[in-house]
Amino acid sequence: MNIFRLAGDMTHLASVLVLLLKIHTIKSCAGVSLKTQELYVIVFATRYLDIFTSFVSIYNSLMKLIFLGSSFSIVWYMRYHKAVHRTYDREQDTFRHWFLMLPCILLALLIHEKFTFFEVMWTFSLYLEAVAILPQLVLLQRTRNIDNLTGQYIFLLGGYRGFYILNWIYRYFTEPHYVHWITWISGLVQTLLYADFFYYYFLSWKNNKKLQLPA
Amino acid sequence: DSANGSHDEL
Repeated sequence: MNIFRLAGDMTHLASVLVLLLKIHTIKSCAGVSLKTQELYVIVFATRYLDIFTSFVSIYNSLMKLIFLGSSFSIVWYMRYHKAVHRTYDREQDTFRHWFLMLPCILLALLIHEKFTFFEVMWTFSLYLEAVAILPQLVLLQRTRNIDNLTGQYIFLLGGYRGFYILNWIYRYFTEPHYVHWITWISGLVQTLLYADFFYYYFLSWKNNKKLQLPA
Repeated sequence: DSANGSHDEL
């Protein structure tokens, strides 16, 4: 564990907490894409299939449980909690899951490190995570008005990806045989998807203005 | 899985 990996995990954790805070205390999920949240449930469920079979550390197992539990509870809140569900932008959040999942399934079957069930599922989760934010970015683009918590949520998620890239660079130079092209390329694609959002986030921060995306 | 370093990440 290096400082970049820890910073990445902590920003990831913070992003989830910010979203839960918004949903749990303000009872609002306005501007939050249920499609993206459901894709994250699938990402974590397929990636952490090994939670009972491979043990790395208490830290890892605990974080896996937190990410699984929080993503499930966010989707539960948005679907079944009456007050929260009322605030959901259903008409705007129209992205189709299969449009993203199908190419990821095919790609995972074609390109993987090992052709085993767990490994293909793990690889699928990497590909899907790379594009899971797209419905959220489309929703932002459509609603344009972004409240502070939603903006911070996406900013922290993007930060998590950025720190993971630094972690890979660090591990590549400090650990022998640490080469994982699939993880790196899908991670890089994922981070690049945030670039546009980051640009406008920093612009609004610099000018001390409310974040607003161009039409 | 020590043979696959990416699996110790989240």
